[in-house]
Amino acid sequence: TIEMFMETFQRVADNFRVFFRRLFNGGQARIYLLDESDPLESGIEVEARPPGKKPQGISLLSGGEQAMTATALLFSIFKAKPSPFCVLDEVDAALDDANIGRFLNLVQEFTDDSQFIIITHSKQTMARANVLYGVTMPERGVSQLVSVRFDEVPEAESAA
Amino acid sequence: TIEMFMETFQRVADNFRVFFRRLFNGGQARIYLLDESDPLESGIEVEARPPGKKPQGISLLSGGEQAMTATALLFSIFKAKPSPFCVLDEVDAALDDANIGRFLNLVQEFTDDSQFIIITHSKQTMARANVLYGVTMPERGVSQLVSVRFDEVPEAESAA
Amino acid sequence: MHFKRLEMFGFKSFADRTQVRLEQGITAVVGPNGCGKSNILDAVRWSLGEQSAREMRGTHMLDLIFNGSENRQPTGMAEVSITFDNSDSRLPVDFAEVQVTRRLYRSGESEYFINKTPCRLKDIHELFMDTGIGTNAYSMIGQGKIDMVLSSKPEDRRFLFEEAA
Amino acid sequence: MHFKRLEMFGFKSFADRTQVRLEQGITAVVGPNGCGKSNILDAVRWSLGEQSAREMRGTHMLDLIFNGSENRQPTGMAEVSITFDNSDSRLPVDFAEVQVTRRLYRSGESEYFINKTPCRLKDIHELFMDTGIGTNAYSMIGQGKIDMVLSSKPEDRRFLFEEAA
Ligand SMILES: Nc1ncnc2c1ncn2[C@@H]1O[C@H](COP(=O)(O)OP(=O)(O)OP(=O)(O)O)[C@@H](O)[C@H]1O
Ligand SMILES: Nc1ncnc2c1ncn2[C@@H]1O[C@H](COP(=O)(O)OP(=O)(O)OP(=O)(O)O)[C@@H](O)[C@H]1O
Ligand SMILES: [Mg+2]
Ligand SMILES: [Mg+2]
Repeated sequence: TIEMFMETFQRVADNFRVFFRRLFNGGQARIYLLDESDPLESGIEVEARPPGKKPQGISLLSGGEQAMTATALLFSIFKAKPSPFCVLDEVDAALDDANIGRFLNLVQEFTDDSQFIIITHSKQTMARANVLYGVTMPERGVSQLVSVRFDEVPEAESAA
Repeated sequence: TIEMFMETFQRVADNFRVFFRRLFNGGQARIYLLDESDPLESGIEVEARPPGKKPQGISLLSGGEQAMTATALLFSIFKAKPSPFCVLDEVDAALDDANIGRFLNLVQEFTDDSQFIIITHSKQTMARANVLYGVTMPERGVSQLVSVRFDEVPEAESAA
Repeated sequence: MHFKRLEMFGFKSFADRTQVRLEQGITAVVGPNGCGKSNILDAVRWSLGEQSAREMRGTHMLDLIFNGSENRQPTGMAEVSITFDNSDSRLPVDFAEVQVTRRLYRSGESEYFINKTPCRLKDIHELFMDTGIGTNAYSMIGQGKIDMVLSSKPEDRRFLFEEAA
Repeated sequence: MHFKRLEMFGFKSFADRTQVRLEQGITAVVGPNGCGKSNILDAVRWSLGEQSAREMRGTHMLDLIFNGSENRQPTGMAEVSITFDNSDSRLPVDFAEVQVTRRLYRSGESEYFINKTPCRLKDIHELFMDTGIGTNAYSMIGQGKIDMVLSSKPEDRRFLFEEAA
């Protein structure tokens, strides 16, 4: 229904303004309906301005800035309609260390109510995990799962 | 002309078999024309089988395996038709440390004849560079380039 | 309700029976390229009723069955079980613990179970409807997919919202 | 022949005149997110005659001119110069050193120079033709673009080969 959609959309839009500023330490961003008269069919526009920069199209944002903006949007939807768990596969791949830190701070806001499974190559993310699993292939072609401690991560030994 | 294309294609195909095995420490891969009777219009198929694994569609390869396979193909074309320089923007983003090492070994094959500009977040790649430039924004919104030594990489200080 | 564990057997590269136990908070999954991390995400999707092989990087559903390695024969089937603590009754069944199991045989035949009782795929979809669990586009982000959120056209971005609204 | 240096002035986030000197071997470019690394790649493309704003992540060519920051006014133009050592005469001009300069003004007007002599964009394209320099799809790989090599359809992959053949 139109009311349900608009109500959810408004909540997501409000979350997005807040989460963007948190992930970027400032700046501003918003989402809006391209055609407000037709909410159930309208496209959704995203505008984002990192702190200190002038507004520009999101295509001109850097790879890491786009990943952070997309993350802000995903968490905005997640907050409006939480799932009991969330699986993220290498969403930190484009992020530098400072951004990974802010990303994890935002994740931490949700961990009381939702479980997170995060596939990552980042040591910072591993350090903040409650549980760490390593996936390896001691026998080629056959996966094996092991519980690992942070200091015994099998990161470096791939066959390719 | 058909001969020119087929001659180049054959060279690229030969390079690809070799470079794939080098990047993967084994396994096998090939490229071929979907329609040999129409070389100038035919699509190009890629098959790749990492060592110890059974052949499967390339869509089932992992993110890192796909990046390594794509890299083998790009260098195969590059070897057939070398450019004086090559710019790579974060092509190592999906690779684990062992794969980055093998990727850099392959790059090293070309450095006598071509210059490489590699944008990266990987410490391993930085360590193998002849020259290291840091790009930062001490004044927000305005880029600044600095020569850096390996031990003073400005990686960690982003505003986001 | 929370996600207690995931069990895979003959699913993609997990030829041997493997159990992933989930706790509260953040579970990080690490390891070298090509070892099976993303396959775990595919297993979660499949167990929740995903019907598109492409969403799990395959061309046909049979691609999900372990197809052998240099030293192993292919298995005859793939099986994944996902187990939830349901003490808050978020799932509309009368069990404190709910286990959903899905199997696919080489013949193409499928089997589905809720707490070991055979059921249809439809029952699994209905079990998760309106619970926030399921293959929500915004709660399961596959590898390389984060860019799509922004690079997709404005009309395409709606799909994220439509699942939430 | 080799690439000696790149100079940017008012190009994207490089508001101040910036020179990147290239040596033999590997030059690594590092730094935090959003600081301008990929913009350097865009500058190289643009200086070699790239005509598609989308290849440089823009919507219009005017997007390439520094458009200001919290403390700076936009600049009136963007300028990039790329300088080559041409002692092997790989470039078909009679100079040991070749500098190609491209400018774009806010008015939309463009200027092109080879060794400070005004020329047309066409002259720049012809200068680099058959030299292996230029916006080859296989020698300039943009951020996130490595996946496209394999994910593109078989018909689309041809574009990599057609430039080489
Ligand atoms: N049905 C199958 N049988 C056997 N192996 C399979 C099957 N399906 C996929 N695989 C293998 O699983 C591997 C991919 O695993 P996955 O994508 O989980 O890797 P990953 O750990 O996420 O790696 P990366 O860090 O590179 O993303 C591939 O090598 C693929 O060949
Ligand atoms: N015309 C312009 N004027 C001012 N700033 C611009 C202009 N065009 C792009 N930018 C800015 O340049 C920044 C992007 O730079 P770039 O893509 O080079 O970052 P990067 O260093 O590659 O980062 P990442 O590691 O995240 O990929 C954006 O913040 C963008 O707003
Ligand atoms: Mg993966
Ligand atoms: Mg970049």
